[in-house]
Amino acid sequence: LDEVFVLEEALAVMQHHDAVSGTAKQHVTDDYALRLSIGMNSCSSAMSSAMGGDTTFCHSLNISSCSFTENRTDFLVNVYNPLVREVKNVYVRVPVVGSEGWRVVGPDGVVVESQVVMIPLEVTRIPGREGGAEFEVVWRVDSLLGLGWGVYRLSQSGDDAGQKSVLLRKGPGKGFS
Amino acid sequence: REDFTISNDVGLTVTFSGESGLVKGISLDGQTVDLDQNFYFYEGMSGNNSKFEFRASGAYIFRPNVSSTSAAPTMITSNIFSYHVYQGDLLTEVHQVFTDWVSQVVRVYKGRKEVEFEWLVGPVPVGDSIGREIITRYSTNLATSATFQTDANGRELLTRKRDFRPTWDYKVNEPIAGNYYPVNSRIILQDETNGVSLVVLNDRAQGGSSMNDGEVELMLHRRLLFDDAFGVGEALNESAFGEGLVVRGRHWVILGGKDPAPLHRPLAQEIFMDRIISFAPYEESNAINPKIL
Repeated sequence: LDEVFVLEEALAVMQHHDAVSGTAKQHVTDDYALRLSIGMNSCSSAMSSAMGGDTTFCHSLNISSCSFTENRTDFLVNVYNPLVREVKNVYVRVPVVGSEGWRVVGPDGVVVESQVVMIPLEVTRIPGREGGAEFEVVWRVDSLLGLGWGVYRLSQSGDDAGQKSVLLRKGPGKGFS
Repeated sequence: REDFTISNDVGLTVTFSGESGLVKGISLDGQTVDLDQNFYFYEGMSGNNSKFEFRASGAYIFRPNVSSTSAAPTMITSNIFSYHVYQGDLLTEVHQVFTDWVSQVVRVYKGRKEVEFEWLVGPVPVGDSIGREIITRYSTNLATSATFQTDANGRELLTRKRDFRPTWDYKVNEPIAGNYYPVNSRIILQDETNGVSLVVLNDRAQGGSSMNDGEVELMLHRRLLFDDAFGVGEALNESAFGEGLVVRGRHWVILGGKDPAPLHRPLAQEIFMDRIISFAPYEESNAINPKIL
């Protein structure tokens, strides 16, 4: 609980100060980001302990980057549903380096349908984005119970590999020059 | 150069112009709506804040320079630079590059009824000393009678009417900003006559409006060069790595009937309380792995 409280306090301070909205001087905003980062790391540690394993969180998934998955060819992905109701037919994306041979095995040990998609070049060129992920493995989660989770194993085994996206069509716009 | 479509197994189809590469229509469950989507910018008002008319657009105040833009935003480009269509059994997506600082992916997933727009904007160019406030606009042929709906902190949906306030006589001083409202989770257009609605859900709170009937616009990014004199003392001109910030985010567009709530309410919950993803190495010899699995 002490570890969780670090994030709780940081969020309370930031809500009180109307933080992360551009209405503060840059050095103050930098301090908000620092407090938030410390709180998130602390909370991640608590969640990792709760799950009883060597768990890692990736905070750059919003720019399709994750140093953990980019450096492995066999790993587990835990998908947790924070809603109190069941969700069905939702999709998960994980950035990876190579596009070949990715297989996704679901919680019941059965290979699930997956697809490897290309990350747009413009995303890979975002200033400050680290890592070399050029693809994402996408798969469908049929069902997650309320406050429940499912663990998926991703491996670049080559057997039962998922599908790769096919370039169907391309074209320059009229303004191409 | 012919128009093309992407679609899925539940009857969702998005039509694109083969000529321009832009979205031009959406259909679901037998309903079809013309849908144009593009990116625009408002020029931010500059000024020294000495008088009302010199008030600058900044962190607290959205104030486009309506005199230079004739109260209409400038389209970033009418024809995108390039597009690529990638198809698979689970999803089909169209990668669109508008300019060197605006690009987007439009996605349709198997079994899902919403269209996903994932936009990437920035660094916003300001080399000409003009601050820019970037919006995306979804234009339809729906007859909306100057009204639209926005949510209040993700709960009650409130009906907004252009250039109107329900409890006082409204005098229009700010034709654009005066019609902007907070959009915390969704903004909705409804055509009562034809029983058609268009819902746009966002992944973060944004400003939004409907400046013309059948249109929805949401503000994605702002880079401004003047302080608005509300105490910050700095312009909203954030930078990283020597450049302006880049933002990436998503909108989900749903085509619904007279009552779209059964579609957008569950989805909004799923967006707000999104799945939390964590990772662990897999090692056959690690006793914890089978336990987790």
